[in-house]
Amino acid sequence: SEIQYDYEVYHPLEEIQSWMFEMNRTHPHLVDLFSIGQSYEGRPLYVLQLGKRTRRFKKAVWIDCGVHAREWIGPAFCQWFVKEALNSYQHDSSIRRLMNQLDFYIMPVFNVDGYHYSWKTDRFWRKTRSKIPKYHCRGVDANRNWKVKWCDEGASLHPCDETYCGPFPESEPEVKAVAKFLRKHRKRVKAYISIHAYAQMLLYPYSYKYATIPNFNCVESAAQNAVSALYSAYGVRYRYGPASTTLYVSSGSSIDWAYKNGIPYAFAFELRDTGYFGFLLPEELINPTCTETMRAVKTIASGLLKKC
Amino acid sequence: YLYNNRYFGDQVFRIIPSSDAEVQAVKQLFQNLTVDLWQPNSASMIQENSTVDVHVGRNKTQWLRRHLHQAHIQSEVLISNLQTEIERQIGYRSSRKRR
Repeated sequence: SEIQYDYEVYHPLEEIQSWMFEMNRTHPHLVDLFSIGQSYEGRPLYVLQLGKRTRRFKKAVWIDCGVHAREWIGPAFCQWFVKEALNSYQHDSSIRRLMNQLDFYIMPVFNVDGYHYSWKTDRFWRKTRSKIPKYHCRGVDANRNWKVKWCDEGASLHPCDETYCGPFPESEPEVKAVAKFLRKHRKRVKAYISIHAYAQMLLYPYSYKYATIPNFNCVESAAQNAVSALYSAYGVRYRYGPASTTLYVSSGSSIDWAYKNGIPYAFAFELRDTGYFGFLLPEELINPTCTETMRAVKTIASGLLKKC
Repeated sequence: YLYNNRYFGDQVFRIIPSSDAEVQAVKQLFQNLTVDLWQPNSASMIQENSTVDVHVGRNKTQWLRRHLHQAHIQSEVLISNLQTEIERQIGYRSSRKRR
């Protein structure tokens, strides 16, 4: 049961999926598990909806992890977020307020095929696992496959490249399913958060161009508050700003798509570290990394309940 | 061994090209070598004075070290044996915890 589940070790896909069923079973009043489709290799794309059930309108936050297979700290954080939200609901007034006034859609593993492959065969796999006609290479970068400035600067047309944008926008069933869900719920979803690694950054649109978003002041202050909250845990510093200038230009990214589709707060987190371990962040660092990130995400969510 | 020990002897280099000429030289090296870029995600995004982390197979670590040295490009080895780090990340602790 939940007591035995260890949130301070990395889990393969099957264990994460069983854990999601367990969360659904043991917290029926706060959790609802559903699937938004199937991956290229036919695996279900599970999402957990967290929040107190109510008939009235509730804003919502979407959080996905594991877009890039090898970034294992992502799925570890999504599980950590669910555990914290459920365990603290009774005794933490701030979490209770968030869960009563917002819905959270959590997708612990976005790229299920790639994540599975990174456990079984290639630890540093990044892309999806779709086959590309006439090419022996496989997979599309799920963060270059969204229908926004698709395959422009910062993405590759070549199927063997790690930033391959895919044969066409939303060619990947995983991207298509999430886009469809977010379009359907766009009136309620006010924040889109995608968890990646590594670089210790908090990024927001635009990725595809050097320009300022219309609600820059609100998003910039939300990011500033979030990295301050993160810093307050263990003194870890995150850089923050538009993805194009803070990291590099890239096109077809999920945060640009979310923003273009009316989600005012779209963020990508690049979690620990800055390269000492890189993708091989030891399990001893799951706790502090997820604890500090939890503070940042709670700050972003709380900001939705205030006027900017 | 996890992954059939395929990462034994592989290394992760950190390279910081300090000029445009060095950026071009690094991009050229990576064209002659199948590498797994950790940061940034593609060679086209390599920039002056920005960090390049690259995973190199064991058969090519000497080749890359020699060519970086010849081109006077600053680099260091972040991970000297990738298999060890992989085993350390999930192999040892979590299997013991699961037991």
